[in-house]
Amino acid sequence: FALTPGNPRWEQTHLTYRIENYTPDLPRADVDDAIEKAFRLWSNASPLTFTKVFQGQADIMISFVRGDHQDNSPFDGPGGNLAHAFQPGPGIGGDTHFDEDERWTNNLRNYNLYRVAAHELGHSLGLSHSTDIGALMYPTYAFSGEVELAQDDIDGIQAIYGPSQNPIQPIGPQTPQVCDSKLTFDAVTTIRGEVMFFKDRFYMRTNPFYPEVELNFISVFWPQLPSGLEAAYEVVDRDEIRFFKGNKYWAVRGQDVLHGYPKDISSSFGFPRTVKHVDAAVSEEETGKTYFFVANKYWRYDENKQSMDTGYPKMIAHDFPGIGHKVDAVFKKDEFFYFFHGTRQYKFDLKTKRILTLLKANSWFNC
Amino acid sequence: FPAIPEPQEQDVEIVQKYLENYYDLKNDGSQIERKRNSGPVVEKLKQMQEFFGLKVTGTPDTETLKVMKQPRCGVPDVAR
Repeated sequence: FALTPGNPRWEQTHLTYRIENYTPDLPRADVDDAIEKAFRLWSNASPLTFTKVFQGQADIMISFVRGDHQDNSPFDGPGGNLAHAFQPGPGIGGDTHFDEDERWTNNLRNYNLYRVAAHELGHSLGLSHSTDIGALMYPTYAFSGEVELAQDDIDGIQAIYGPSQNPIQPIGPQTPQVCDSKLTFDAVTTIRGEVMFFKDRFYMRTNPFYPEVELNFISVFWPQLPSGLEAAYEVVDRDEIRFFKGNKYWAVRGQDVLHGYPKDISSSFGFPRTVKHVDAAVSEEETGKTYFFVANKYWRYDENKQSMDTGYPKMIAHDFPGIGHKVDAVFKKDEFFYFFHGTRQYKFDLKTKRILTLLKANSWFNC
Repeated sequence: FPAIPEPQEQDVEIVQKYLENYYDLKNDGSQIERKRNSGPVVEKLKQMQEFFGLKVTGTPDTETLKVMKQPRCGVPDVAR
């Protein structure tokens, strides 16, 4: 996180705000609601309180304006610059302006007012932009359906105003650090010749042409997918990736989530109803066989016949010696399965049925 | 390796505007052409690439331009 240079802050913790005008894009009640929720995020994490007033000068004046609106920071039409806010202080200090040339929404479509307001109010309270892509105070717009303070945002606001008076201090999600030796994964899959790693709300991928590991929100590609995925695998000859969470799964092709999903895993693959979720999955293009790992067992599914092979489930330890009794994620590359469990990764030779190498989970990130 | 395409004129404009808006690049009105590889532009570009965790090259590569074209907050990333 970053505090605004000069560390401007509000001396009083009970602040007022006023919505000077309303965008025609949304019902007034939705605008009121979005702004109120945005303030509540920050008051929950700090000693600050916010009271809405309906006339006169409030500490934080909120308005929808377009183009040059006489504050020496003109807006730029649709897209680009969405909104801005001024650091704490008298007069224009703390005020927040939304670009009326944008379309303001209360859903996944660009641009969600609640999401942008939560960011701008951070500036009104004294925060600058964070370099943490998972933080609300990151400069670029991303919306994955939820609006919450990341731990980085909470640390920032508490660095200015101290802890919340709530008996239970709020905690927020942390953004994975690709070179953290304790990094673990929820799911891993190949995807059109690349490998994609999933953790919480984020994906990570490496690119042979670019040394930096790309980390971003899963919603950048698939806004409909939930965070905290549990398994993923690619069906190459259908150009499909299947994502699993709980007893449901989604199928995507490129950036499109296919129609009719999510579907139930039992009725789709033939799992017994006792199977409530899948830990990991991987498919062999050559044989059309897909391996589903659930607790200490695994199933084998035939993609061509579209049915579970008989004689399953079997014990993981029996057919994948050394892999143990639990798998977090798995993907196939060349003749090997790469199994992930905690911070460990096992390169498993399918021919000899032996572990060839023990690696760190994030060994693909050139740390 | 894919050849990094020479930035289009429009991209040069995007880079210039972005760095003026968010990285306090001074705009003294001189021709953009002369500025493309000028010291200040390269230095501000590196600052932006550093901020966004991009490869710090000082040149407007594809990844950098992609970030510059994303919708964002109007508040600068560095103090004016």
